[in-house]
Amino acid sequence: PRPASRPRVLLRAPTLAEMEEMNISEEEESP
Amino acid sequence: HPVNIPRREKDFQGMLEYKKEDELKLVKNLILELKPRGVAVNLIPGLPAYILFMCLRHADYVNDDQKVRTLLTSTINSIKKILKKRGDDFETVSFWLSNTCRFLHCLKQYSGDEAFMKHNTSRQNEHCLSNFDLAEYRQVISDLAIQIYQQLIKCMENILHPMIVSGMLEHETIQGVSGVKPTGLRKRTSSIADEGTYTLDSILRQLSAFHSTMCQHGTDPELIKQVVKQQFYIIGAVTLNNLLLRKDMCSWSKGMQIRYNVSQLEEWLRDKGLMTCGAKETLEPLIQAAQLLQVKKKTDEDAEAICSMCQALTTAQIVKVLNLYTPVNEFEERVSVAFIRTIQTRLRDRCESPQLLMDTKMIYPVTFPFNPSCLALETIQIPSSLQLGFLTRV
Repeated sequence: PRPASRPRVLLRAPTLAEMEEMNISEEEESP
Repeated sequence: HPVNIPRREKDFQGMLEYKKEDELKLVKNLILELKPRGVAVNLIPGLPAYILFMCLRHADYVNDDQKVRTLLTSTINSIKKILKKRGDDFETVSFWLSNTCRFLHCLKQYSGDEAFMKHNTSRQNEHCLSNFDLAEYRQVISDLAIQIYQQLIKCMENILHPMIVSGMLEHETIQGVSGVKPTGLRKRTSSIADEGTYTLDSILRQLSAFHSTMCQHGTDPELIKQVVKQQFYIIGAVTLNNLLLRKDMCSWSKGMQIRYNVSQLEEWLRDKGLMTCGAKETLEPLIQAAQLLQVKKKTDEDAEAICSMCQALTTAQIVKVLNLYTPVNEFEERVSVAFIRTIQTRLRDRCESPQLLMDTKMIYPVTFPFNPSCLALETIQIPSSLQLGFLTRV
């Protein structure tokens, strides 16, 4: 069980548009 | 000999362990190649969402932030990809809207945030995320859900649009009312629609098909209400716009037909338990236009009655209907210019748009009220048809 005193670490997230751009550039890079 | 000891459900923690290298296979089998009408038709509603969330729980449990991120990113990108590929298929879009919403609800329900834990069992509280706060990813998923919702609305409108003018205005179901054409000649009556003609029944059947599919997919009831409200808005707006541009639609008998059709739509709402979703209110401009076609239009008292009755119509719309109004026989006169001027004078102080036509592109803003699930994650079993044997129940 997780101790209540330990805070969770906030994971920063890109916006949906940024994810889309990253996805497009990954697809362009891959053969 | 190795002994296979089946674990009791109380021993499962409601997580699914997977290897990083299996992530692509996971999204491929669960999202990209899953057919709503195929194996998915037998799944419990929201199962893909629960499976993805249970995988996420495990990545969180082992404190692997990179694994959490890549799973979320792959999930979001895969859903977008399948919707780009099959975005004109209503079932696909509805399926992923309901699963995206369920995924969002899981992220909240098991976030550890007390505001979302009020309806949790103690076991569900034990299943909250251990290490990571995914509030920012919840926002991304929410934005994705909004995009999918808008896509669903467009998909439905493409199907409904061709039916509306025919079903709401042109096809006549009330026998004897429209026996006389505006030109004075008697029409051939027919209770059977010509082949290829849409009727009001076509519209009602289509609305029922949409509703049934959304229910089967486990779409949140509050979301279904918003979808139906939007559907009724488009039906009302397209019908009214057509009426405002056609002289042959502006007669007493057409007003009667429209009021009958609207009553059938209201009956449909009643039958589905949707009378409070706001859908009926979106038809108010059309209802008032139909009433305007039927009321007297001669005296100052008539003008006052019209002005107080037509609160949902703009001055431009009222004046247009009056100008287009066509008597059905030689005993009735057209609306006089003086009467129309009286109406305009009475309404001159209204602060409103000079727009004549309703905006058929308008989409009401959507919300996704939190809807926690009572499903116990540790009881979920994955059907073999999903081909996810590489996931391990933990």
